Amino acid sequence: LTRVVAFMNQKGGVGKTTTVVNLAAALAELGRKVLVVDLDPQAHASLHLGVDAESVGVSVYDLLLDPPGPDGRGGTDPLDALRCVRPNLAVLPAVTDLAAAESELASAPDRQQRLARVLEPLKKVYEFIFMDCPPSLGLLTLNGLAAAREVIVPMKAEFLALQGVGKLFQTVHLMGQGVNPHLRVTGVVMCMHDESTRHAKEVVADLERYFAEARDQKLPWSSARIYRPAIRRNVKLAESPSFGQTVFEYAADCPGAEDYRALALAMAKEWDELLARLSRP
Amino acid sequence: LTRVVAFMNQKGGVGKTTTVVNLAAALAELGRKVLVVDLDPQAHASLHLGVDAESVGVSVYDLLLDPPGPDGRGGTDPLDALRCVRPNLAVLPAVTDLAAAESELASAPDRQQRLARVLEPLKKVYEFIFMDCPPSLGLLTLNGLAAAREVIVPMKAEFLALQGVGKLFQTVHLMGQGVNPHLRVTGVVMCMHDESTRHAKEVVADLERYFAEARDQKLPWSSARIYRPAIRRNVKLAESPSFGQTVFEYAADCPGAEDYRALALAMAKEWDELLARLSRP
Ligand SMILES: Nc1ncnc2c1ncn2[C@@H]1O[C@H](COP(=O)(O)OP(=O)(O)OP(=O)(O)O)[C@@H](O)[C@H]1O
Ligand SMILES: Nc1ncnc2c1ncn2[C@@H]1O[C@H](COP(=O)(O)OP(=O)(O)OP(=O)(O)O)[C@@H](O)[C@H]1O
Ligand SMILES: [Mg+2]
Ligand SMILES: [Mg+2]
Repeated sequence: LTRVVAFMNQKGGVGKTTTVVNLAAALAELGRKVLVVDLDPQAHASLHLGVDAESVGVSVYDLLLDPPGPDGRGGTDPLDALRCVRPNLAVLPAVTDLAAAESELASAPDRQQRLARVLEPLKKVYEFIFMDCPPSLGLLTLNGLAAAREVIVPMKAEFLALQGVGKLFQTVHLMGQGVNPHLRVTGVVMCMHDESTRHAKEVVADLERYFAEARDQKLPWSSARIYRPAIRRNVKLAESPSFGQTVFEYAADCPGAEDYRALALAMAKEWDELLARLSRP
Repeated sequence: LTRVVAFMNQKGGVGKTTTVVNLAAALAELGRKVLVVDLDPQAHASLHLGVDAESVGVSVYDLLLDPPGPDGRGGTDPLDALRCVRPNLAVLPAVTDLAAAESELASAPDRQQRLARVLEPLKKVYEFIFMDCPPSLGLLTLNGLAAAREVIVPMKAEFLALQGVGKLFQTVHLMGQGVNPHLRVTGVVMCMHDESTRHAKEVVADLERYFAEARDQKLPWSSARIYRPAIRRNVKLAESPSFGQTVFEYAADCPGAEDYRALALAMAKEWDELLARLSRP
């Protein structure tokens, strides 16, 4: 069983890429096999992990334009795009050409399901598949949502950040009613968090209330929660991508590394408990 | 003479709206007449200034879809959309419908020049016209660039933020070679700035070098510079929009208010000196 998670938020600069890369790296260090799928034409996740843009041969772009057929046969082999970047950690890299995919696929009848077909053969190899979505609700993000089982929303504890959440969940809801009925929002990761401010506490309280009110309704975020710990603001997290390093390689004991390690442990534990419950007779 | 400035950056959450709103408010407090044009379907600038979305009658959306003709006549009257929100400060509000404008105007031959025609009659009323662009290089931002004389780029001093700058300037360059030959990038405003970190200093140094190398070329950013002061990170700036207030109303003496006031003084002085040079015989 594979935990396939789309990390999405249409707002820019909220911590999607930083979370995908460092959470994946932390899980890999725990011995879990993790695949990062870079769905953003900015290719920041690929850059962050040290993938040289010039060196990318087959990319996510090629896979989306020529995926395996519905029967799993044919198309470009996803294994050709796979880049093993760390022990237990691989990436399907993005390239700037990916920006063209949205218009090139605009009239294909199966345009939302392409990534799901690309990932199918990879599920038996990886325990966690994390998709880094671009800051939009366009076709690339929709492919992420159609291929995912879960959605995690990185966000900042700020008033203006709350304004976009409704629209985000509406998109997830539509996807759940259509192409992907199993889709759930498992939770929110608070990024660049400053717990000491009253503002941050109020925004977090607003989110808790929003989720509490959804508890007894049949909504995709009815069992969503705020992941802990929040990820504190820490300049080391902004510096490490410039060296193509994860925060654990760059500054193993800084607060950013501490927080992502703790978050990874919480996520791994949550997943193991779910698997244990599923395998009970 | 009117200073028409597009505040643009395709990256999200970098401080565009916070800068437009507080810089405009600071200039208004100095007695200058300022118009804020909200070009973002998120309508955060409108929200920030206390414009209730339900109360918006005529918006930027209506004006773009039915602008004055090339001769200045006809169309929806921009004065009908004008909302005076503070002494010396008005806004042309956005609404979520604005998101549809990009596709609705996609095949109109004059689709990039509509905002320029909307703003023409308003230039005799306002000394500063600030356009808050959405986080994209799409048609709304292009309308902002076609209507502007200057571009100011709010950005964060982070490695990943530098990655988008090249593409941004390329877009300005294309606009300058085509629809708007007078367009110049006057500068960059560093937002959410933490001067104490070496990382921020390195990113600022990179930008200074980039501009220095452009000095003796005929590029739209050849006389661009980094505005000072940088705007420090200050939670008051994130709190004030939730009350529909500018930072000066919310926390008049906080560091955020101090910085935007100083930036407004610097911009006003720069503009007055330019006007003085122009009027010299
Ligand atoms: N906890 C943190 N502390 C300090 N800086 C951070 C933190 N998390 C992210 N950053 C920095 O903030 C910026 C935005 O983060 P990131 O790129 O992860 O966001 P994103 O949501 O993926 O952005 P985009 O929408 O452009 O894809 C980056 O420069 C990143 O290095
Ligand atoms: N100097 C600052 N200190 C603290 N918070 C800030 C500062 N500047 C902006 N913010 C907050 O950061 C978030 C992003 O800022 P803002 O909305 O101005 O960016 P933007 O570039 O307009 O975003 P978008 O791309 O979504 O339009 C907001 O929640 C805002 O309140
Ligand atoms: Mg990203
Ligand atoms: Mg904005």
